[in-house]
Amino acid sequence: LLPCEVLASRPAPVRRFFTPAV
Amino acid sequence: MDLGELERDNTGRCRVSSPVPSVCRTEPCALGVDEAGRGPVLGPMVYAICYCPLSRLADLEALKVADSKTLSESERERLFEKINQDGDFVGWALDVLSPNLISTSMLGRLKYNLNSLSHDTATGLIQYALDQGVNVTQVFVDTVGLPETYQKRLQDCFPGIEVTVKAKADALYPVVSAASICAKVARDQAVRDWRFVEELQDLDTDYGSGYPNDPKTKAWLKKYVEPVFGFPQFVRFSWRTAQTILEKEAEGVTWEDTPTEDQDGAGRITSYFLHEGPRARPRLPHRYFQERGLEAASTL
Amino acid sequence: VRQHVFLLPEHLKDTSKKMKNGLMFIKLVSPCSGEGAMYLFNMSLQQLFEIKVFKEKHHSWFINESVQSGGLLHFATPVDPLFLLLHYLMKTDKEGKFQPLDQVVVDDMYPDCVLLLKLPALEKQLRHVTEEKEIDNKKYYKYSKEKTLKWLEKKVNQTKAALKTNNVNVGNRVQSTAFFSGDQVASDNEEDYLRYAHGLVSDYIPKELSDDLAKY
Repeated sequence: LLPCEVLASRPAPVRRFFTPAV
Repeated sequence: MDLGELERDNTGRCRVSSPVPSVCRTEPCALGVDEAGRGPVLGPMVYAICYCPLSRLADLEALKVADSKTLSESERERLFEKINQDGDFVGWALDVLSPNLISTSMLGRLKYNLNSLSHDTATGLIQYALDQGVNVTQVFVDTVGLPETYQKRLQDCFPGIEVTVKAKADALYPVVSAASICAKVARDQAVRDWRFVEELQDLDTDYGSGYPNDPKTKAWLKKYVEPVFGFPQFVRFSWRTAQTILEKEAEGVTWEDTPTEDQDGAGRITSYFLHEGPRARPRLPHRYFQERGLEAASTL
Repeated sequence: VRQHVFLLPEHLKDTSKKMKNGLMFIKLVSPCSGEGAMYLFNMSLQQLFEIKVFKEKHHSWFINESVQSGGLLHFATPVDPLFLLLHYLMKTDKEGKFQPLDQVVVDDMYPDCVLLLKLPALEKQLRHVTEEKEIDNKKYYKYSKEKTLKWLEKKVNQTKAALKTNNVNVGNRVQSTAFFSGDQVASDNEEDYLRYAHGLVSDYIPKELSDDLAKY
């Protein structure tokens, strides 16, 4: 969940920019 | 120069320094401050200090550090090595400020502009030299913003020290020239060995000078802008050049405190007192749901 | 393609696996507003869920390799189908006569309302809110306000008990939910609970019935 609104719903290279961590 | 810490994490601030020559603890010293990479839209900015006893200023000058601007990258590195070899009377320290730190400072909710960031970094480095026991009696600084205000600010911070702020100080004072060499060498190396944390497909690093008006740099920026994530963190998002490309190429993003034009206001205050006819007020959900931000889903 | 993030009861997970369209999203009338609202119908367990959406401005989701604007979070919670049936029973009550259920639950705006008739428990529940007649093995129903109010009173009491056990803040003092004093329950008096429970149940019944219930 992002604390901001991206004004589009679309594909995004999430894995390349975010590394999930617990 | 060991920038290992920066390579491990290039999103913040990284400090590197030489050991303090023992002579600099006992004899009165001059200290020069300078920066590298203030203008580019790519890569980190570096602030460096360089100091040596007043009695050895002539030896430092003899190293021909004065014309750092005209030197090539390899010549600068050779000079830096020479400064290091003379480690028994010259010391240095530097802060590498990552593009991410610069951007987040300038774009944060609490604006922290570039001049303040520069002033605080320079002040921090001078303080660091003092904390390490260097016997600093004179400081020479190239100006950032108005020389008089910068001079007063630094003088207030270091009352016991003679502070000189002057434009083009790196050509006038050998300790500033030496600091400039340290800063440029550090920035050259940081940029050359930059590790992109983002997995960029077949990255080409031929981005030109890194200055915003360089067509090659501009083309590189256009090529690597990602509509949702913007640029790799090698780029200073807060630079006007970067922002213009983001505004054109990337998706819009709204944040909580961004004023949105279509703010549905609560209507005019008089509407609460004058009866302008029945105000069709839909039946509000019960407080239980309102307090939890829940409402019935009318569509999916 | 718009993606939705749902919080669902665990057991629904295997429903959607077992039956092709085991879970159906349908639009039915909201008994409170009379407008359309989304519901989730579980074909295998014959269960009805209302869908609430958590909405806060300026949010988005990362879902796998995509971004979804809005950041909405949907909840599906079981709802008593009798509340929806009330809407149709009260509407047809104007004619004042006994009718078969399939002539009561008719709605060209929300034709899926016929799914309500598939809910086996429903027919047993009807006696809570209707008078019943049987002619030639066929049942006829007529809305009964008295019965309904009695049934709603039970609902309110059940809700009141649940509010207490869940320490829901019901007092009408303005109080931040993050800070509450140890003796909060003692301070929320019986009347606050009753009023709050009535308000909560009223989110599922038409306005005039809510007013009658308040009086009752």
